[in-house]
Amino acid sequence: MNLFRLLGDLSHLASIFILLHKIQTTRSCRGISFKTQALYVTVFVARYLDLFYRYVSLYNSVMKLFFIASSVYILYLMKYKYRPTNDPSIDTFRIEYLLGPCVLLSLIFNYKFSVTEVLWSFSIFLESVAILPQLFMLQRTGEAETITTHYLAALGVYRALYIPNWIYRYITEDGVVDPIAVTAGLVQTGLYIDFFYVYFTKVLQGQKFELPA
Amino acid sequence: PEEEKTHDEL
Repeated sequence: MNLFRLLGDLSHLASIFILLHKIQTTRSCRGISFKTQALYVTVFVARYLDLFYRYVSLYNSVMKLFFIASSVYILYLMKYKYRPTNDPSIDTFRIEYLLGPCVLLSLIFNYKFSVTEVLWSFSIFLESVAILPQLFMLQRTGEAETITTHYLAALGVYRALYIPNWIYRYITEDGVVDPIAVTAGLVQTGLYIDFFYVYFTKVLQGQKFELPA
Repeated sequence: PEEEKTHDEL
C-alpha cells in the first residue's frame, strides 16, 4: 500500500458516496447511466470472486465487499426505488460492443488460462470502458447536474492516482509491473481527459457543466 | 501446477 493507491481508493469510495448522495437528496437518478452502473456490478463481481478463496488484508476484503454491495444497491435504487426518474431512452450506448471485445481480450490476455484469472482480466478490461455509456449519455444530453460531475471527477481522480501508484511500485518493489492492469488503466484514465477539461474550465469555475452545441 | 497470481490491488 502506498499513498497514491490509498488516496485513489478513497477517491473511489468518495465517488460512490457522492453518487448515493445525489440520488438520495434529489430523489432522482436522472443523468446517471444504468448501463454503466450495471457494468460496474459485473466488474466487481467478476474481479472479487477471490474473496472466497484468498485473503489479502482486512482493508482489501472490506473494500471489495463495500464495492459489490454499494454497486448492487445503486442498481436497486435505479431499477426500483427511483425507477420513474430513470430514462432508458437516453441511455442508448450498445454495451454488447464493450462486452464482446472484453471477453475476447480476456481470453487472449490473462495471467493463467483459468476461470478466475480470465474473469479477473475480463473485469480489468471491462472496467476500463464501463464509463463509456455514462460519458455517451453526457455527450448526448450536453449537460449534467453539478453533483453528477463531481461523481465523475472523483472516479477519474481514482483512476489517475493509480498511475503514480504503479510507477511507485515499479521503483520500490523491484520492477514489479502488472501489464494488463497498467494498459487497461491508461486507457481508462484517457477516457476522462475530455471530461476533465470541461470540469476544470467550467464546473470548478462555478459554471454549469454544458458542452458546446 | 503454477500458482495463481495474487491481485492485491482493488
